[in-house]
Amino acid sequence: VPPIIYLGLQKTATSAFANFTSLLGLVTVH
Amino acid sequence: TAGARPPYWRPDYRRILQELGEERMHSLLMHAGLQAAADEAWPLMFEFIAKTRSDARFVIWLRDANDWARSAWNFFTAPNTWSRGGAYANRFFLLSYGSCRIADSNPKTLAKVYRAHTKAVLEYFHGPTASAALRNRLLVLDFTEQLAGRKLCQFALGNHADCSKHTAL
Repeated sequence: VPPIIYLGLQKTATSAFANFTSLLGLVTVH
Repeated sequence: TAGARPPYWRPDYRRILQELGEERMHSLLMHAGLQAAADEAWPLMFEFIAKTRSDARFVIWLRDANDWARSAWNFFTAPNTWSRGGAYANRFFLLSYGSCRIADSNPKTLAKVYRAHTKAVLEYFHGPTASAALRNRLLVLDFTEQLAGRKLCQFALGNHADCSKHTAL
């Protein structure tokens, strides 16, 4: 899977992004 | 000598990459099996990541800068165990926002940095000099919209059948 990177600064839904991509089965670094 | 400064107020992208180590970050991006990433310092290395991994794609949610600044300020100055009433200090805070402690900054400055960062991202991926290929690598997504989860799923996995079961984020 090509990596997908979230570019929002802190407090811009970084946790929501990480939780969702993990839910999709992606190895997510947070 | 480092960190966000007037008149541009951008996080110090060059310095952040330099301190993390370009060679080390290159190796990590190429060989660590990274599939998804969020939070510092990933957003601050977008140009390096885009050049190093031509297959990498990016997502950003454009919040109102003042709302974000208030949220960040409240969180990092709150009397919780993590931010310890604003005592928590971080090198990335200095390189991103200009102060080691968010409490030493102020919401107006934070909002300037937020605007500068989103502007830098949009200019790089969607600016007049960006190629069509580069344009397609950034998804601007409103995380509060009804089908945000489905859109993010489709962007991450392609038109995967499982994406239809997702709606909101």
